Amino acid sequence: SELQYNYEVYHPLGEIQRWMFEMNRTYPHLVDLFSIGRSYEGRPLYVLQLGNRSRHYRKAMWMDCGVHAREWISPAFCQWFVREALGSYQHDSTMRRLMNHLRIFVMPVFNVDGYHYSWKTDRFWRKTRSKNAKYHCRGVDANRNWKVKWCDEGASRHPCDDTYCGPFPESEPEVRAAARFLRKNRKRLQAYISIHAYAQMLLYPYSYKYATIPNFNCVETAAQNAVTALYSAHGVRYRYGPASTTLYVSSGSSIDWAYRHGVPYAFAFELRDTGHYGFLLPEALITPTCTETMRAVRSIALGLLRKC
Amino acid sequence: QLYRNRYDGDQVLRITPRGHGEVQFLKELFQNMTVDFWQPSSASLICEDSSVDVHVGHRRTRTLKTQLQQAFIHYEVLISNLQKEMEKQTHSWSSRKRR
Repeated sequence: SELQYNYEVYHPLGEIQRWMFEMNRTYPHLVDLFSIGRSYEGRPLYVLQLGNRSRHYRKAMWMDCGVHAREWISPAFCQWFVREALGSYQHDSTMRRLMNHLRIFVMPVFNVDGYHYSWKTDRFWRKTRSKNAKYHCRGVDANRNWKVKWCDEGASRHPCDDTYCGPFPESEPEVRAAARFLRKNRKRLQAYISIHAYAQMLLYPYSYKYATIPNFNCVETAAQNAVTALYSAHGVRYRYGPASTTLYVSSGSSIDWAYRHGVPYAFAFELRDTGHYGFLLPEALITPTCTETMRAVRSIALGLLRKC
Repeated sequence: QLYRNRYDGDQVLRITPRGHGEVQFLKELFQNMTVDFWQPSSASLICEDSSVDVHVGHRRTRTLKTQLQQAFIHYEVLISNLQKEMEKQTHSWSSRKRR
């Protein structure tokens, strides 16, 4: 049952999907589980909707994990976030206020096919598992396939590259399904968060160009508050800023797509560490990484309830 | 064996290019040598004074290190044997199964 689920270890896809059903069964008033489509290999793309179902909501937040298969700490954080949000609803007034006024859509594993493949075959697989008829290489970088400055600088047109943008925008069923759902809900969406690893950064638009977003002051303040909250947990410093200058220029990314579609706060987290273990972040570091990131995401979510 | 022991002897190097010349050298080097980019996510994104973490197969570690030394490009070994690092981490899995 949910009580026995171990949040301090990595889980294969099947266990995570069973966990989603268990959360849906355990918290019927706070959780709604649904699928937004199917992956290339036909697996359901599950989303957990968190929030007090008896209350009307005007604002929503989206958080996806597992866009890049090998970044195992990412789905681990989404599970941790859901457990914390639901488990603390009764005794934490702040979390209760969040869940009463905000709908939080959580997609624990975006790239289900790639994540499964990283467990079964290649621990360092990054992309989706789609097959390109003309080439022997598989997969598209799900964070280069969004319809925003698609396949421009910072993405590759070569199917064997790790940053392959795909044969056309939203060619990947996973990206198409998420884009369709986000477009449908964009009037209520105030924040889009995508969880990646590693580099210890909090990034916001633009990724595809060196320019400043119109609501820079509000977003910069939210990012600064978030990394301060994160730091307060274990003294770990995260850099923050526009993705193009803080990390590197990349096109077709989800945060640029969400921002262009009117989501005022679009963030990408690059969780621990800075390379010592890289994608092999030990399970012993899941707890500190998730507790500090929990504080940062809470800070962003709470900021949505205030006017900037 | 985990992943059929395919990562035995593989290493992760951290290379820090100083200056445009070293960036160009690395981009050309990785045109002809297959490595797995951990960060940044591809050779086209390599830039000055930013860490380049690459996973290189055991057959190529010596060649890569020699080329970097000859070009006087600084590098360090982040993970000396990828397979051992994974076995270390999945050690807890096996004990968990027993539980």
